[in-house]
Formats: sequence, C-alpha cells, structure tokens
Amino acid sequence: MAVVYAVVNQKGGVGKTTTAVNISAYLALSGARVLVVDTDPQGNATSGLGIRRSNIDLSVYDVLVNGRSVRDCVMSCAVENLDVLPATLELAAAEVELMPRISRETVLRNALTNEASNYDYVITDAPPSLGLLTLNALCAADALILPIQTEYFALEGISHLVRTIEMVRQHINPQLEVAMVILTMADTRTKLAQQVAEEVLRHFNDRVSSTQVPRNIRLSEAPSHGLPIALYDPKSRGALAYKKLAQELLIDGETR
Amino acid sequence: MAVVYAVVNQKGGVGKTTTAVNISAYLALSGARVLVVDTDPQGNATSGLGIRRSNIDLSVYDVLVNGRSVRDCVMSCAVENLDVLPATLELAAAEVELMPRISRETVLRNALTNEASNYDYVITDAPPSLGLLTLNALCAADALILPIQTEYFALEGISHLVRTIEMVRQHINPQLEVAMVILTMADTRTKLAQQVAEEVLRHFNDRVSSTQVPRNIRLSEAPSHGLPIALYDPKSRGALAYKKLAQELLIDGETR
Ligand SMILES: Nc1ncnc2c1ncn2[C@@H]1O[C@H](COP(=O)(O)OP(=O)(O)OP(=O)(O)O)[C@@H](O)[C@H]1O
Ligand SMILES: Nc1ncnc2c1ncn2[C@@H]1O[C@H](COP(=O)(O)OP(=O)(O)OP(=O)(O)O)[C@@H](O)[C@H]1O
Ligand SMILES: [Mg+2]
Ligand SMILES: [Mg+2]
Repeated sequence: MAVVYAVVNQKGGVGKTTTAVNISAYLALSGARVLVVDTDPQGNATSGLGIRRSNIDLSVYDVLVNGRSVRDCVMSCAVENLDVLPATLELAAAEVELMPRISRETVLRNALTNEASNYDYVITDAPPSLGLLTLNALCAADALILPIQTEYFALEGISHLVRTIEMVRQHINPQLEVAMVILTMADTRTKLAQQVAEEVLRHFNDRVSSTQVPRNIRLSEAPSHGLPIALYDPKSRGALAYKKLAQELLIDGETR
Repeated sequence: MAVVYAVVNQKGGVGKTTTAVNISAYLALSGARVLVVDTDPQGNATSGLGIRRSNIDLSVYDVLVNGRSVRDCVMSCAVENLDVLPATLELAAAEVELMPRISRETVLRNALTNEASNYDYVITDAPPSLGLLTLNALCAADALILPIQTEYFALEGISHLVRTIEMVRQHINPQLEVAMVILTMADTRTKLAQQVAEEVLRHFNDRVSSTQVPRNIRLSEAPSHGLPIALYDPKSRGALAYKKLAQELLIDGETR
C-alpha cells in the first residue's frame, strides 16, 4: 500500500516543485517505487523530471476530468523506479470542469486508490493556490509536506494554509496531518531568515525538519536539464539537503 | 483619467507583489495619485504597504461580490498619494461566487470605471494563477507589467501567459498590451540568468526594460516593516532599480 504525501503551500515560489521532484528522486534511488503526481497546470514537476510536453499523450487532466485510470496515463522518467502522472496546460480548465461534480474534492483520491499497490510512495506537487486542484491533493494525501520559504510574505500565508488543512481534516480526510515542514532557500546568516525560522518552529515545533535547504544555484539549474539534483549534481549542498530529507521521509513513511 | 496597469504572471514567487508595491510607491512619491488594487487573497500587497488585516473593514471582496464602490473600500497607507484597495482571505471565495455571473471577467473593470477620475495610476497585483481574479485584473487593465524571474521554471510559463493575454485581447479587452517586462531577482553572474534573459528578449524584445532588479535582501525585509523600499532603504540596489522602473512607467503612462 502506497503512502501518499502532498507538497502544498499556496504561497508562490517557495520550493514546492523543487521539493517534490528531489525528494521523490532520492526515494526512488534508494529502491522505493515512487509516483509523482503533478497537479499544477504549469507542469513544472513534469518538465523538472525531463518529460517534454510534446511527448505527453494522456495526463492528470484525463484522470480527473475524463475518468481515465492512473495506470493509463503514467510515464517513466529519467530516474529508475520513478513514474510521473504528468500535467499539461489543459489542466487549468479542470478547476472549472470539476466544480459542478458531486464530491469534486475526492476525484484524485478515488483514482489513486486503484493504483496504491503499484507504488510505495506517491508524492503530489500542488499549484500555488487553495482551489480545487490543491483540495484534491489534500484529500488524496495521508500526510503533508510543507515547504516554507524563509521570507516575510511566506510567513503570512501559514495561518491560511493551516486553516484550510483543518477544514479538509474535519470534513473530508480526518487522518490528514502535517508530516514535515521544510525551511527552503534558507540563508541562515540573515536576521529575517532566523526570525521566520523561529516563527515556523512556534507554529509546527517538532514537525519542522532540522534539515534546512540552503539557497543553491545548482537546484535551479537542474530543471533546465530535465534532471533532479541527485542526477545533476549529487555533491551540491542542495543535493545533500534533499538526500537527508528523503531519508527522514522514509522513517516517517514507515510509521504510516 | 487613470491609466490602469496589471502586474501578472501565473508563476509563483517571481516578484509580482514586490514590483506592484514598489513601483506604486515611487509613482506616488513623485506626486502622482496612485491606487494599488490587491486581487490576491494572500493580501501581500496590502500588508506590504503596512495595512494590518485587523484594520480592514471593507475590501476588494466587497467590490467584486457585494457591489460596493471602490471609493467605499479604499484605505490610505504609509505612503502619501497612495491608496490601497485591500485584499482579505475571504477573497479566496470570490472565484467560486463570481463563476456563475454574467460577464464575470469584467466586474473589476466596471467598478474601476467610476473611480478613474480620482487617480492618475491604478496598479493591480494579481495572484499566481490564471483564474477569475487574474482575468478580472487583465480585463480591467490598459496595459501589463510582467515580472519574470531569471529562472528556468519562470521561463516555461511565458508561453501560457502570452496565450492567455492574447485570448483576453481577442474576446474582452482589445487594447490590452504588454507595457513592460521586468527581469527580477537577476543575478547577472550566473549562466542561467543570462540564458533566461536572452530568451525573454527573444519573446518580448523592446518591451523588456533595461533595468533589471537585482536580488537584494532589503527588498524582502521591507514588507516585514510594512514599508515599500522607498521608505525602508531608499539607497539600496533594490530601491534604485524600482525608482528607475517607476520613471520608465511614467514615460509609458504619458503615451496612454
Ligand atoms: N533551495 C533553492 N535554492 C535556489 N533556488 C531554488 C531553491 N529551491 C527552489 N529554487 C528555485 O526557485 C524557484 C521557485 O521554486 P519552485 O518552482 O520549486 O517553487 P514552487 O513553490 O513550486 O513555485 P509555484 O508556486 O510557482 O509552484 C524555481 O526557479 C526553483 O528552481
Ligand atoms: N529582487 C528581489 N530580491 C530579493 N528578494 C526578493 C526580490 N523580489 C522579491 N523578493 C522576495 O521574494 C519573495 C517572492 O516575491 P513576491 O512575493 O513579490 O512574488 P510574487 O510573484 O508576488 O509571489 P506570489 O506568486 O506568491 O504572489 C518575497 O518573499 C519577496 O520579498
Ligand atoms: Mg511549483
Ligand atoms: Mg504576490
């Protein structure tokens, strides 16, 4: 049975995709069978793993809107043991198309239930909003990974995020919890980063990983080569951070 | 008659709010009467200009959903000549509530028409998506400001953004054009930033401002004090860049 994690935060540009792609790659390289589900119409997780838009036939849109099975739509990628349920631009229309459906928030969860035996881990990358695509990711998840950038605006959005998670827990997915909070693009020398880190610790205490992801240009270069950092520059500071985070997630996964 | 600019890009964290807040502040300090419209439920432009959530009575939600006038809802802020139409979390519900309305894309445009004589410039900050709130910003605008982060993922979203702008131009707002493209968080030393800059120039040629905004920690510190950079650290590299960009926008504004 797969453990399903969703990487969510409605604040934009905080490292959701970078976290989803790189933790997934290290999990797969350690031997686990992993599926990355890209629920962002931008399709950054899809291209970050080297899948070109022109090669995509069926996508997550077909699963959510046209009732196709996950198995029909997944693609392999640059990493062994790692499959991707790709996103394309047409996914942008899914929010409107799903809106009138009965239990529109649980379409993804139902689709993944049939696939659970094929994977050990499912990691979902969500878009920067709290709309229907992110709600589907929250409802399908067993637990959450929250990347939080060590910046003031990123801090502001936490209470909104926590409230939404609470709402999903009460109405649809009672077991949902925050598995890991990751401080991203952390420059520990700045006062702002320290202040944000302290505030995040107050909110989430022991769920905040002691492994912070430093700002590291190699992380932002890797996607232009369609590779996770594990294959692009495994000795970089960014790679070492995500390798450690993947190991921490393996430990969390065993408790689920 | 006010010139209305919208700051848009569906990619998250590229500097939309930082651009909207800081250009607006310099325009206001130069003597122009400016209104910032915050259409992002995160409300970062609102808090970035020092307005606390607890002080907000009526907001952009009331304009869009409850038919209140802009004049009833605007608030003054830390900068003279600068008013803010604030955003609150309840704005997140506006996308769903506006969905069934006739000409739901032009609600903001109609509301601003009555206000146009009170301001010289209206600057709208959009959320990281291409949903109904961003569509309202696009339909209300005379011209667009596109912040583009010099990163690979930010590049990927350009074609999607351009296609959406084209659609709005064809169906709803025929005069809409891109006034200015700004390269943000630009670290000119990295090869990636140079590659992205070249690609952006290929797409937008003379609309790309020669003023790039460097990565500058003071820009990300200013919002935690509720101040635009012009009041927080006017001699910083970030301040000088936005001051220049505001001057360039004044020249563009005179042509409209
Ligand atoms: N630790 C890091 N160091 C340097 N650059 C990073 C780091 N993490 C992410 N980036 C870069 O910062 C940008 C934002 O990261 P990313 O796209 O992963 O965030 P996101 O939260 O998924 O954004 P969105 O909200 O648009 O989905 C990307 O260009 C990415 O390559
Ligand atoms: N030139 C810069 N140098 C350093 N930090 C910056 C710069 N521009 C923006 N920032 C910081 O980067 C983060 C992202 O910027 P900002 O919030 O303005 O982007 P956005 O596009 O409005 O994000 P969203 O998509 O969530 O609305 C913020 O924490 C901001 O303070
Ligand atoms: Mg992303
Ligand atoms: Mg913003």
